[in-house]
Amino acid sequence: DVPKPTIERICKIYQVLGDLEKEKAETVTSSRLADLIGFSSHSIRKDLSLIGFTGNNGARYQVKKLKELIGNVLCFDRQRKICVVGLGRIGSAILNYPNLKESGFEIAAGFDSSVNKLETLKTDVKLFPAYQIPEIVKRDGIDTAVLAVPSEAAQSSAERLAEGGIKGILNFTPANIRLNAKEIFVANIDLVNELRVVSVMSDLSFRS
Amino acid sequence: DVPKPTIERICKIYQVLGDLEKEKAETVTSSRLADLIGFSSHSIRKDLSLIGFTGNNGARYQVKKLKELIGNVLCFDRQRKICVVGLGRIGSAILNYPNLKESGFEIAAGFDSSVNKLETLKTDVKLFPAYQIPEIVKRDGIDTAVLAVPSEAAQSSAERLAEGGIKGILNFTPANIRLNAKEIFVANIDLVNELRVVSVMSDLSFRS
Ligand SMILES: NC(=O)c1ccc[n+]([C@@H]2O[C@H](COP(=O)([O-])OP(=O)(O)OC[C@H]3O[C@@H](n4cnc5c(N)ncnc54)[C@H](O)[C@@H]3O)[C@@H](O)[C@H]2O)c1
Ligand SMILES: NC(=O)c1ccc[n+]([C@@H]2O[C@H](COP(=O)([O-])OP(=O)(O)OC[C@H]3O[C@@H](n4cnc5c(N)ncnc54)[C@H](O)[C@@H]3O)[C@@H](O)[C@H]2O)c1
Repeated sequence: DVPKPTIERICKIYQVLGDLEKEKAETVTSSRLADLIGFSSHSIRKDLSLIGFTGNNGARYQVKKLKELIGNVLCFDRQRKICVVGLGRIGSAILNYPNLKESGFEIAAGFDSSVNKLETLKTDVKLFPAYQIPEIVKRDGIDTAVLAVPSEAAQSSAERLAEGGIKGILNFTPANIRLNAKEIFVANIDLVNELRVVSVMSDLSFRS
Repeated sequence: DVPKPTIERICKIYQVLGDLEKEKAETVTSSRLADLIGFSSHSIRKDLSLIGFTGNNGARYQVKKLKELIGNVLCFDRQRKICVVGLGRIGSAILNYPNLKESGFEIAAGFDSSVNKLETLKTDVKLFPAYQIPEIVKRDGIDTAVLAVPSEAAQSSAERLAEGGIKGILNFTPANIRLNAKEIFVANIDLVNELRVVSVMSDLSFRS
């Protein structure tokens, strides 16, 4: 049972290795990787051993090789179907985010409760009315949903997704979602919390 | 020099204490807090001692008292001025996010390079053309900026903000920002990374 903070760190390592790959770096020292991620090389070594990577003396990593290993173990190389629920400002920004497709995430469906939105939005993604969430999520085998509805619609939208068999939800709304199915993983993105972290970190660096 | 992961955890503790306060909880056990945050009670105790909180036998915390302490030490109770650069879908969603004001973040300015956007956007926030960023950031003492411009405009917008004396940037764009002023804290919000974490965590919980 791997804890979420460990998974977050490993995903961050994967992302940083991707950036290094783009810069044509073939290897990276343990300490440079630690700097780029913001964690100690000790915790990096510990995290990587949890996913079976122990073949390193801890000084230097092969960028391509390590990235492939993480990608295989965590199944990043397979195509994943996601959907977006709520196609307002945040939802439509996500529909149009080019980075998704190149990272293996295919937006299989967009849902909204407003017929007007469904008819006027310019996108290649297939759009459906919100009441069709259970049917389409099940039919297309959609794993993950991005929730971008108004907070009062968050709980009911999450329940419809659960009904269709969704496995994970990325929640952009400020509402706290409670689902009976405890295996459905819900992550919350909160601008206020992000801003607090930035404020504190910049306070600290400007004081020292 | 407190590392970012520690600050992130403490901000998360603060947020969770706020939720508990709303639910009228007066105390919380160390293990329940650990569950809600996703970190061990040991690391919670370690983090809190870094900000001077050592007066606990580790079993139970006073919700209100602990939240106030964190709020004081990290200056969450003071009003902070932020600005939003780029008022498209993401930027205008943020302009309209009600939770900001109640958490002490005042949006002092919005910037965009499109005159049309500046004239047609419905908001109480004062809007300015992008070339006025250095002048307004300096004049109003704005600490933090949310960057929501297209990725090709990210670097130049960040430089204008730095020119005005910005202290922290929350970067929504996929561009990697490089600033000479190393004290300016830049945090990146990346939907792809968030989706990877959700995918992996839901895989794990559906396998076990
Ligand atoms: N996480 C953050 O930091 C952050 C920042 C800004 C906004 N938000 C939140 O993100 C959400 C979306 O914000 P926005 O500005 O894009 O809102 P918006 O009003 O522009 O869009 C909401 C969309 O959801 C649709 N909708 C309403 N009820 C629905 C339902 N039951 N099923 C499906 N679709 C439904 C609406 O028709 C609309 O298209 C809000 O909850 C907002 O509070 C979060
Ligand atoms: N972080 C994520 O996960 C995520 C998800 C979706 C989109 N995005 C990114 O967020 C950014 C905004 O996305 P969006 O959908 O809101 O884009 P958008 O095109 O709707 O809005 C961009 C806005 O920036 C303005 N702008 C352009 N150049 C500018 C400049 N030099 N100075 C000031 N303003 C300028 C435009 O006039 C427009 O109003 C993009 O970089 C996009 O790739 C990130």
